[in-house]
Amino acid sequence: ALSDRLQGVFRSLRGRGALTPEDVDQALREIRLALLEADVHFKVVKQFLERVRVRAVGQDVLKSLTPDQAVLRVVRDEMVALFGGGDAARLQGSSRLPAVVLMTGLQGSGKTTSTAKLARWLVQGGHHPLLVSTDVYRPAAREQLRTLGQQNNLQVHHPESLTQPRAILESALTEARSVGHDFLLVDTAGRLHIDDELMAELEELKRASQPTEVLYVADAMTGQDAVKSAEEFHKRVGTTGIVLTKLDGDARGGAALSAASVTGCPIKFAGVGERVDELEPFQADRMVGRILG
Amino acid sequence: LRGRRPLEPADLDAIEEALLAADMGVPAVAEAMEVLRARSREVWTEGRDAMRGLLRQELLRQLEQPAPAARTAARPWVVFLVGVNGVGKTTTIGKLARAERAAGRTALLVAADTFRAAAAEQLQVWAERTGAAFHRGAEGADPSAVLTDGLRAARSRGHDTVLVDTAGRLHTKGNLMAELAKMSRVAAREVPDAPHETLLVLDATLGGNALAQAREFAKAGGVTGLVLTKLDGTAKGGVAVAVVRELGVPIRHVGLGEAAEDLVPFDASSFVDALVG
Ligand SMILES: Nc1nc2c(ncn2[C@@H]2O[C@H](COP(=O)(O)OP(=O)(O)OP(=O)(O)O)[C@@H](O)[C@H]2O)c(=O)[nH]1
Ligand SMILES: Nc1nc2c(ncn2[C@@H]2O[C@H](COP(=O)(O)OP(=O)(O)OP(=O)(O)O)[C@@H](O)[C@H]2O)c(=O)[nH]1
Ligand SMILES: [Mg+2]
Ligand SMILES: [Mg+2]
Repeated sequence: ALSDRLQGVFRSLRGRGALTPEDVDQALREIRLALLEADVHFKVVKQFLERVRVRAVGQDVLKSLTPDQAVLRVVRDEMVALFGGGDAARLQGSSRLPAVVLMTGLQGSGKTTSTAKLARWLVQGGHHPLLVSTDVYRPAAREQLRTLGQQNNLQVHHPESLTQPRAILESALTEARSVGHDFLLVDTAGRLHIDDELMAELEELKRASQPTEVLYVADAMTGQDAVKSAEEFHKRVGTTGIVLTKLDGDARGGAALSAASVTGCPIKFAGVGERVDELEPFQADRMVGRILG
Repeated sequence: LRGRRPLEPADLDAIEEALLAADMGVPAVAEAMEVLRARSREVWTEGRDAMRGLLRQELLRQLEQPAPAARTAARPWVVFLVGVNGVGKTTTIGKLARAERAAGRTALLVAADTFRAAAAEQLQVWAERTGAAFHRGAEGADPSAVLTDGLRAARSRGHDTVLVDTAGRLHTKGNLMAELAKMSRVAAREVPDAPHETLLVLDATLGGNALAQAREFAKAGGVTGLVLTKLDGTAKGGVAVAVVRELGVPIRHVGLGEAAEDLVPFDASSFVDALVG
């Protein structure tokens, strides 16, 4: 664990009196290794370490009786700050109903499952969400959302005869307005951030629905690529929050730090299982402990 | 020796960052850099290009070791696709079904993912698209029971190949890994030496966790080969190098998209070129 490694670094320096900035550099090297091993992107690591270094060469660390703990505290504080403080488990509503939540992300990241999870979470909070899938590409994608809806008593709009994402979305908006749903959750097809045609489609869906939330659904097991994809989605469709999935595994989850850092978006929710009730508000301090190991 | 110069720290840093960015992982990158430093003393190098050449050689050496076992005349030839959630197992089966048809063989697709919503429906579409036969059970049925019925159907109908779709499962879930081990035993009871292939599907976007996945799946049901999917994205899949070394099995196929034709045999040199840059 990083705490042990930092202890090791500072143990060898004990009895020399106050720390020097060079001693702090040695600690930073340990932190760098820990973050890289946790799959944080190497550029994000560089930027993050710089923020830590600036604070770590301050008097309260250099003069501390337990410098390893002082440095660790700085690392933890900076990381929690990067995660947006961790109280973001809210979906922005709208006075103009329905408030639209657009689910976006790479193939297989957990969008469809998370759409159903968020709907259930909204229902628990006393809301009346409508769900719709605009994924006309993946075999049985719309069936998947429909089945999740049936299994969990969620309202899913399923205009069988429509085959265009834009038309499906418009149909769902009409349905939501006429029935009075206060939220419309829109599942979209997985797509590569470098697929210009599909990214343009996503931009079009955003323009047509004016969402209050554009959520980027990211797989916690993602490696260095997390930066590229999160950044591109954020640039093209203006993501407002991140849902981190598959946290019930043992991936260290450095992708979380990469995605949050490069987009400036808060991680709002954590997927912690395949069942629709396995969604939690994202807990920043827990994530920090997991990444640091 | 005109134009040749020893390696500079900036060159080494640039190469190290490229390898890290490709998800090769801290230990493998450190090891590759060590090899580079050691070998760069024995040859005059011409800066980064020559360094990349050395690296390419080293990585190719690591990847080309295990040669894939040849397919026998066993009938039906049974292939399991396994891996964690969302990596591309079902889609890869669709692509393999198309390849079987192109090779003049008949295939039966078995929907042994009885858990996830619309999993069987998804596989059925692939069967229709590729002209393969299809077998499923009821939603929530025991996957081993669906597998048994599917294998019996394949034997009685004389299918050449059986492609078995399994549910995505995190390697940390003991009960799900035990279920996979049971499916392997059940297959062996129905068809001698089945499953003849167990392909572990790895998503190119995976980070270091792929290694833990590989270890657990190898322990649970045995893994005979790897499929690396989504290499049409920007992720390089560098973690596959560590997996190949650890498991001693080859990367068999590479997924380059979402359509039935988007599967190619693994080509080590183009893979390594993309890693090293
Ligand atoms: N263990 C675990 N599995 C999850 C979680 N979220 C989603 N999954 C699983 O991940 C797989 C992919 O989920 P989907 O919801 O189909 O992903 P998607 O992003 O909609 O996929 P595409 O539409 O193909 O891009 C499924 O097997 C889900 O059950 C999670 O938090 N934990
Ligand atoms: N771009 C790209 N997408 C792929 C590739 N292979 C699969 N996909 C996509 O990844 C998503 C998940 O694929 P699935 O085949 O459902 O994955 P799975 O492993 O069966 O998922 P679960 O059964 O839920 O665990 C789908 O949107 C596929 O179209 C690939 O090689 N490239
Ligand atoms: Mg989906
Ligand atoms: Mg599947």
